[in-house]
Amino acid sequence: GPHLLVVGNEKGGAGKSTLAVHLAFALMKMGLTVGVLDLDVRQRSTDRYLDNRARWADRCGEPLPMPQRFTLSASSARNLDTADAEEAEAWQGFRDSVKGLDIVVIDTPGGVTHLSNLAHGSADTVVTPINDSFVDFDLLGTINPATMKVERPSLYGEMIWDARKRRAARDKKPIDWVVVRNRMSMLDARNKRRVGEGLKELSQRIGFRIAPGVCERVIYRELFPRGLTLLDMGQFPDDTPASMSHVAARQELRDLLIVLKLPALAG
Amino acid sequence: GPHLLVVGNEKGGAGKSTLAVHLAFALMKMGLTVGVLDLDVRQRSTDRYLDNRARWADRCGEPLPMPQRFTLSASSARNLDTADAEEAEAWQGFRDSVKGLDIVVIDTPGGVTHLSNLAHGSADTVVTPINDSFVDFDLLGTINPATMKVERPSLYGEMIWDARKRRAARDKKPIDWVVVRNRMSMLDARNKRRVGEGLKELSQRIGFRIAPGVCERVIYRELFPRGLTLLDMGQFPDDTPASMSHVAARQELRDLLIVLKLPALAG
Ligand SMILES: Nc1ncnc2c1ncn2[C@@H]1O[C@H](COP(=O)(O)OP(=O)(O)OP(=O)(O)O)[C@@H](O)[C@H]1O
Ligand SMILES: Nc1ncnc2c1ncn2[C@@H]1O[C@H](COP(=O)(O)OP(=O)(O)OP(=O)(O)O)[C@@H](O)[C@H]1O
Ligand SMILES: [Mg+2]
Ligand SMILES: [Mg+2]
Repeated sequence: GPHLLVVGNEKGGAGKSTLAVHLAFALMKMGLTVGVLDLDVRQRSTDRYLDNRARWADRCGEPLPMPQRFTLSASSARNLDTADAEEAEAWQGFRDSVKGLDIVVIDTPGGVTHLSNLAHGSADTVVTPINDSFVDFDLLGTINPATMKVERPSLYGEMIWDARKRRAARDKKPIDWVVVRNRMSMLDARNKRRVGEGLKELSQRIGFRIAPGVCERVIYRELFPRGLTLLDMGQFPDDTPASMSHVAARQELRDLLIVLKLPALAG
Repeated sequence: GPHLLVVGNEKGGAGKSTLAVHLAFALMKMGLTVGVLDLDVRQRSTDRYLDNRARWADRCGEPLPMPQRFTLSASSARNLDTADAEEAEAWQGFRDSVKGLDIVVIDTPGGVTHLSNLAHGSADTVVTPINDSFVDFDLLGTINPATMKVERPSLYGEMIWDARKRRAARDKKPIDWVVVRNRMSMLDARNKRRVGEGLKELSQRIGFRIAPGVCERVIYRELFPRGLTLLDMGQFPDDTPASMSHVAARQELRDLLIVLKLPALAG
């Protein structure tokens, strides 16, 4: 079946939806056949991004490249065991239905949901964006405030660690877990260094790889109402600050994709 | 009873916990007796901020001003109707227990939870931070991509609107709803203007007030491991960029508090 790439972080606003959308279009630009599933069934930022794109394409009378879209509903059962069973069945139905695609990018919600857990359990790659912040870091690992060293993994860090252990125990191909710093500023030298050191230490303890970070750039969010991304923009012949930022953004996405080492890109 | 200030936005990472903590300490600095309740029962960023502070105070052997802390558990019942009933009872217990405080600041999780809904329903003031982004805006209202005008309120915008209608229908004091732009950058002129115009239009349609925004500043997040805030920092005699940012940050919080028009501050 296709490679399942889950974009996950139970911390809100880490950049999951932003990364899911931009990875999907970057992968399409590199020639892969891409599916997208938005498991944030309430807020649906990724679905809305793609809906906006379809509407904008209609409005302009110009087709725009679109990934193949999948959707799953959450159960509305008032008993959680019933709901979990319904969702497990829907999840299996989704897995049986994805054929002929190189990769499916799965956006997940902040917080913890059963559907998100099912997706994490089946992922080939989990990409976890985090803000350059110990508030976000706190979901991955706890920091000793005197030494700024990592004390232990915490909530989301443990969740992934357990999912990987269970997979390894079933002799399945291990989950590749990659953490990406997002919304990085050009300033904040001391905080950036400390978060970087904490990530490096935690990566060795709980086994994730660290990908090149993504900077805070208005181009990553400005085009949401039209469903466009910087990958739709023409090549800029000039060297205005805006186009320099777009060129840098393309490079960021390309560097990130290289580090993800996705099988379909290896050929 | 005390003024209930709920910091709410179902959009993740809008800055709820950051604002909840900084508002609490700013209000204490202005002489109010302040309580804090963290309703993000899983991630508990606000509880962890305050736990870090208590540990740091111990470590330094120096007491630090602390708000009065409250806590509520989510129900673990597998039947949602049972869970809702248990939480409604716990919520009432909390309301009966808060005495002798000017104000309680209530942090809520991203997403939708029953406890968060109960808090929104009882709020005197709801403060909603949002990122300067149409991705965040999308939870308040939908934008027409051609005109960039507001089409209609959406998920969270409707949720608050309904809560306010129900309160008004019971002849109760209306909820004061205030939206605060957060993590504002000094750049992004066009996007900033568009989001600003969208907010202004939506505020007239669904009835929130817009408070002065809060900028992206590393000082708002850098001190989390020690549970400190810029309000604990001494006055800086120098004019380095860092201390200029701290001075500006204090002013931002003060300007925001003035606009909140909290009764206890009116005296
Ligand atoms: N690299 C970036 N540069 C600029 N803005 C960004 C970047 N990444 C994310 N954002 C903005 O930050 C906010 C949070 O991002 P996003 O919605 O993608 O996070 P999320 O993890 O999907 O959040 P949620 O937990 O609510 O699903 C949005 O307003 C988004 O537009
Ligand atoms: N004004 C600011 N300046 C700098 N960093 C900020 C600011 N506001 C928030 N942040 C950072 O942005 C991230 C999101 O903020 P925060 O955790 O307070 O949001 P939240 O709405 O409580 O998120 P959640 O939905 O997960 O509860 C954190 O890493 C925080 O440190
Ligand atoms: Mg999202
Ligand atoms: Mg929070």
